[in-house]
Amino acid sequence: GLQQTKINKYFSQI
Amino acid sequence: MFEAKFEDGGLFKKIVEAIKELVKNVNLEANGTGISLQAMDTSHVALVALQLNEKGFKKYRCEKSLTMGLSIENLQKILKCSGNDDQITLRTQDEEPTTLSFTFESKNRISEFQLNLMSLDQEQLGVPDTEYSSVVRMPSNEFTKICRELGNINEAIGIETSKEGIKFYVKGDIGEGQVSVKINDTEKPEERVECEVDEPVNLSFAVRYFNLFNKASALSSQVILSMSQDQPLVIEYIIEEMGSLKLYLAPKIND
Repeated sequence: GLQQTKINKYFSQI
Repeated sequence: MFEAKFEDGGLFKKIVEAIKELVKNVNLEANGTGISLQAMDTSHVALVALQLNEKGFKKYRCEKSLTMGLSIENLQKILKCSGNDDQITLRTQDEEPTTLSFTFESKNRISEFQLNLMSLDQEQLGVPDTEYSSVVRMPSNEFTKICRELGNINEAIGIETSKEGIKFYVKGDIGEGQVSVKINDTEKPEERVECEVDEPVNLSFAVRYFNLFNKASALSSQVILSMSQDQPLVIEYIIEEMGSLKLYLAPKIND
């Protein structure tokens, strides 16, 4: 199936 | 001292309307260049980013950078006391404001409200400037319609780009479907469909975020979809003369 990823996986916390 | 006057208060109301289902509490940042807002949705799948440039305001002053934590729900309650044709002014006096003042002006009345602010220690995310391999510009009501229609068939929507254009598709329990939007360079900008595809992409997303965000169609007749394989997609609504409202949405990937 398709797993939903999280947005903070792609953008680093500043 | 901060003061920002919207010539078209209805615009501000539409912006809040577009993000109210996605984000609950946000930090509104004001500085010399304008107002910005960045907040993740509660499930950390989407990021909303608003940028309004000071040049787009009827009046704008901000001597010192400010962060104003506010509840979108409470902001909406205040904005519901304004008319769509009102001019809306946001104002704070002190450097560490505890309230944000609103003035709603129409030809026959002027109203003043104060919204209590809160301190939110929210993580800010750094969104890198990305060269997207597929950028599609299309009518926003067309995109809204496709998302709503295909969203009835499956909660995940696929987006595939190619030199020919962009295809939206769903495969659900009841069956499947696909919608290919043709490129057209009609001179009417609000009907134009343009695709810049350096690399084709094939991505899947939870369509409910599109349906929540597409209230922003009221802001612009065009929507810009920027995509790269296995990267969050960006839906951008250009706010004429002022800036833009963006939704970054994380993709669904094959586990």
